Amino acid sequence: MLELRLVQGSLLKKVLEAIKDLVTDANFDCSATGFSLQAMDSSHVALVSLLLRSEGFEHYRCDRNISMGMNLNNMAKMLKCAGNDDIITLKADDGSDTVTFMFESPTQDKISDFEMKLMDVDSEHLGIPEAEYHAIVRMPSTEFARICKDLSSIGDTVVISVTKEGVKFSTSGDIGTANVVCRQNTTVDKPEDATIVEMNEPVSLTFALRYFNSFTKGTPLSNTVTISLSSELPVVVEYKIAEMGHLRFYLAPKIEE
Amino acid sequence: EGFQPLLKNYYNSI
Repeated sequence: MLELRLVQGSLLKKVLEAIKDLVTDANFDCSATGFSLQAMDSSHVALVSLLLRSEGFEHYRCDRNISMGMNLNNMAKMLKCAGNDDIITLKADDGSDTVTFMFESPTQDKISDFEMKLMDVDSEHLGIPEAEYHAIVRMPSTEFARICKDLSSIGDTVVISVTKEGVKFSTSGDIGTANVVCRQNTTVDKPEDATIVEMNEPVSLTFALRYFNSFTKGTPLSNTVTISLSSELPVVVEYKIAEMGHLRFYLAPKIEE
Repeated sequence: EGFQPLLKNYYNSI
């Protein structure tokens, strides 16, 4: 028996909107730790990792570890039927091939339930060890999304370079080149507006912008985004989900052929 | 534009 009650149901709606274009089908894993997902895009180039910790749910019952295969587009269709202020409860019986989403309006005057068929999803799980990164950049998530969108109108790839001066995003294409430099800026009124650059050593890596633009669909989840870079590792683009966990995207840097 | 490696080139399957 599985029963997860999420008072801030909009979080789950935002998570689905953030990942449904990158991943088609995925297994949601439920354990005592929480509700999680790890899935790669169809080309196995980008990976999404979601964790919603059990403590973040108002009610969390998961009698045994369970993996539920879902089509994310279909799940997003169902969650779109929930209001932004609704409480969302996920329910599944042991051995059932369906999951039920229950939506309660804040005043309890409207209660809906939607039952969705589960599916067998054959997925490859990767072990991602904790790593020390050469540089970690924290910046407003809307600023990062703006930069990725702007640069993708000029070129297909972005070079992210971190030095002690700050972080530089560069691209080039048929019509010209573009460079955006964000300097460390901690003298802001609100902490979420700060740009913080932690650098152990300078790093410069090239990434496909179309994946970055996909990752920025996570922007509504958090005011800030953290970009962790190392020369021998995939970049990690992380959106913290307040008091619950995180949505992380991984992408290997492009390399010379 | 460079070669795009697969993630399993970096992480092991579990």
